[in-house]
Amino acid sequence: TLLGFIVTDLPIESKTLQKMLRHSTSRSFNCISVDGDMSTNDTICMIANGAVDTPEINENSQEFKQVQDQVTEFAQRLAQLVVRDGEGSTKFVTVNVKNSYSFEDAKIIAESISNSMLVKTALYGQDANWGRILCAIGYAKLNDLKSLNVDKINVSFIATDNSEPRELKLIVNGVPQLNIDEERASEILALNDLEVLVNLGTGKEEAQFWTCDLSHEYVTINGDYRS
Amino acid sequence: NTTRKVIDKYPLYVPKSGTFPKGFQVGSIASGVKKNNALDLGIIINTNKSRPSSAAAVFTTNKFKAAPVLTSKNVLDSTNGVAINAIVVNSGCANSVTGELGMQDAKEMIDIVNEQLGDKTSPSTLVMSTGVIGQRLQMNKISEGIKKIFQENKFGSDFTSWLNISKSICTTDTFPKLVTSKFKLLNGKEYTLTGLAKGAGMICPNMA
Repeated sequence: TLLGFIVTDLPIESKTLQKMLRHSTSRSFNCISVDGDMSTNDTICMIANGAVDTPEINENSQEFKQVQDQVTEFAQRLAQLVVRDGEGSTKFVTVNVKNSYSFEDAKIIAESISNSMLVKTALYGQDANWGRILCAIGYAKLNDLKSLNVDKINVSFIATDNSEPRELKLIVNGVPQLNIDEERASEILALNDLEVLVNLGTGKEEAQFWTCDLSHEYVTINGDYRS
Repeated sequence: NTTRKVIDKYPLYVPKSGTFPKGFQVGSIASGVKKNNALDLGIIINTNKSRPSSAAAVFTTNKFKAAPVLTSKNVLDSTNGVAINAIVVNSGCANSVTGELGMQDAKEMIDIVNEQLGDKTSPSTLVMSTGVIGQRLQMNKISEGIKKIFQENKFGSDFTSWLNISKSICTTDTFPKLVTSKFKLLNGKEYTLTGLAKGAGMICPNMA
């Protein structure tokens, strides 16, 4: 279960606060996956008590967009900590879907990759199994088929430690790279933080999801949670 | 593949200090629901009286919504999110799929907090629970725990109090999640955001 609350001493109108929280949640807590399961209790609350002496913020305020962006960035930091915990996880993985025809489909594809048990076990095993990533993209329940063109898709691993080459291309314009530098792949996959980049090449929208690997420890923790 | 070394994440992700927003106090206690005398009950209260607070929430879209989810949603609907002054959270038992009795238990939790705050006429508290599904809350321990937090004034606004409340909402978490940051508005006024979260498994939320 995900529970959380965010509190601030800013004065924010309650309707505006609800809008702000919805906006930030759709870009943070609703973009994480540890195991693909949704709880009966998931809740995020936010309280703004107005202890700071400044005019109340509403949707027409000059500060509205600034505060909304700051709350979103803050919520992402908090949401990412949940993934970093991830019941036995050893890796924190950012799935970045770029150049999509629609934002919704970019998010659906990112979620599909993030929830794939086989992608997650491959990441744990440090196996550059691009086939599983492609498979998860292919079965994603897209809203619009224009979002995915099999001849335009690019999939890469991105190194997160500034080492070069930063990008390891796995699929280029729909063609699997059969001569992958396995040594470089091993180096990138050995990092605790990973990035999977999917360039759909069908538009300009993008979405991010944060996930983790699936380890033996997950089964140990969850095998007897109730008893 | 061999099992990889288990990483000790606590020192990596748990802060050692922090500054927190004005006008909030937090308290926590080991009520006895969790084993090993672990913290399992927390309350956050708004102490600022300069103007009414605002509250908002997003909830699970799972069709089987737990009693605290339905109860908190009712509170927000009936108040339009105005003058919410407390959140009470317990861990160890989710109070989920517990029917009418679960609803009564969730309401009792907020009633006790409202009473302690002196807000007897209007609902001003939200409630959250996490833990095992399908078991009733041990209300004797929870009620006593809530009263004890108030009567023994276990509230504080220092770093340890905030860290403890973030521990009190954990279940299988390997570390408490506490983030706090200061920001500046265009008019130069500083404000603070502090966030707590729990979650390690059963995580793929889609809240609305």
